[in-house]
Amino acid sequence: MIELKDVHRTYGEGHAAVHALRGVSLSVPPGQFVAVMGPSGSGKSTLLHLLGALDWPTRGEVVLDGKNVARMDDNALTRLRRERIGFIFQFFNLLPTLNAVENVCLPALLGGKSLASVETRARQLLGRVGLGDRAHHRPSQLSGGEQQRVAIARALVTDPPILLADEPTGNLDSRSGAEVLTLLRQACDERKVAIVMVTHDAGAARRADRRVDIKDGLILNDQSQVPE
Amino acid sequence: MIELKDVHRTYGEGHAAVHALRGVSLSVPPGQFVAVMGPSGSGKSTLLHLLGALDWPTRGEVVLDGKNVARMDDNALTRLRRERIGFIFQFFNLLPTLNAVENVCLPALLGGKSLASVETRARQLLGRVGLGDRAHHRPSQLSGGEQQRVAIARALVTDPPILLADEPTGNLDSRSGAEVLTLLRQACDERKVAIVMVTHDAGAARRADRRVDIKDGLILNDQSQVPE
Ligand SMILES: Nc1ncnc2c1ncn2[C@@H]1O[C@H](COP(=O)(O)OP(=O)(O)OP(=O)(O)O)[C@@H](O)[C@H]1O
Ligand SMILES: Nc1ncnc2c1ncn2[C@@H]1O[C@H](COP(=O)(O)OP(=O)(O)OP(=O)(O)O)[C@@H](O)[C@H]1O
Ligand SMILES: [Mg+2]
Ligand SMILES: [Mg+2]
Repeated sequence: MIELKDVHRTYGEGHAAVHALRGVSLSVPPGQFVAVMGPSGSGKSTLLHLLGALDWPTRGEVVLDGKNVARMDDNALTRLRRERIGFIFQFFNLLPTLNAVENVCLPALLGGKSLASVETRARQLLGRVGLGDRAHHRPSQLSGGEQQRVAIARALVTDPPILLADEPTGNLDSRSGAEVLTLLRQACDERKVAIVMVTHDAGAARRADRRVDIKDGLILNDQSQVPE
Repeated sequence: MIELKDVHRTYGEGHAAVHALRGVSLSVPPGQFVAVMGPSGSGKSTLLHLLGALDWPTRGEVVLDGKNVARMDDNALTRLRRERIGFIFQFFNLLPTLNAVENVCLPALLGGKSLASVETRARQLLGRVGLGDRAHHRPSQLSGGEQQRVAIARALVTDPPILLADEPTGNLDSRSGAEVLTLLRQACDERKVAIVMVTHDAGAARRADRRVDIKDGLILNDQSQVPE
């Protein structure tokens, strides 16, 4: 379902070049929950952005739903991202002028749905991440972890078959974090969503079906595990 | 050295009012390292902003260096913040147009020092947080955890007697996080810095001399401990 084939990503040129990924291959089928761990700066966010077609490899291929991303035109790529992928960013990328409910509804609205048809689900998801009474707050009126939870609800609103999560519990206490992981686990088990979650939290990683360790732009280790 | 006296902080009004802090008292002497833990949304960042005179209580007093913050004029308050307090923000607040070294130098430059006199120390601090080879990158060219480490180096550059750290290891792997905690522990033990660190990481909290638990805007628990 989602695949990286010997992917390289270099930033800059010459002696200042940073080789963020140096030949990474990864294949994730539907219904599999993968945790990616590794040191700060090792290439995890870069990997996730390539998987989400938000960035392009310097070498190698990215294949989503059987299609080589490099051969798709802008419109097709935009539709693919919108309909098939939910992305939880490391720093959320919420729109500051919209409140929590509006931010959560946004992917569906961009996909052509009406506010009326999606608002109920958006409020439900906010309730599930404990933000029922913060629905009308804008990001600047929310705590760090509350903003993170809005970003999580937003990624789930269109119920996409692929979820890419960049440190989704980084600003959460252990209980809110556990609730988020339960939501992700449910998406995977009940609806066969393919999930790639970057995390620095070993406890969060133990909830996955598979653990990948990355260091200096290379995969060191990739193994199945029994999820906790 | 730093004190909150029955502090309240309410956002908004009427039935939409959020009582972020509902009567918090805390007194931290020089050379004490306090860890503050609590659920997402419980008032921790609010508490830290009040301690740093970046916000004002709705009720109660904030006392820094023996002075009631409410009775200080703007200039005196600005000097106090600049000379006495290092603040590590939950989302860093780096200047996007400056590179890592320039961001780290900024507090000293604003305090009247020349770039030449502070640049050596800035580069040293960046080296200590593992960013020696990222000194010339701007924030958009840094990973999440690298940006966080620039923010940490910046808070230390003027060697202030008070350090306020909002989830300083939230985007760091365990090894980078341990290095940061060592730096903080050193400031406290060797230079009698008073530190208040908000964290969701119980391991980080165990490095402190005292642990405060906050929930729904109130302190539940405040006790000394032997630092790990
Ligand atoms: N400008 C505002 N208007 C209304 N409510 C606000 C505003 N800013 C913060 N809040 C609310 O105040 C409460 C406390 O916020 P605070 O940022 O102190 O939480 P926190 O403990 O730091 O949480 P986290 O662990 O998620 O960072 C939150 O529930 C938040 O929704
Ligand atoms: N635009 C850029 N120009 C140059 N180097 C960059 C750029 N963006 C990222 N980098 C570098 O690429 C490396 C990988 O970055 P990436 O964001 O993928 O790391 P990460 O594993 O997500 O780290 P973290 O855990 O800190 O979030 C980092 O060392 C970073 O400095
Ligand atoms: Mg990252
Ligand atoms: Mg906070």
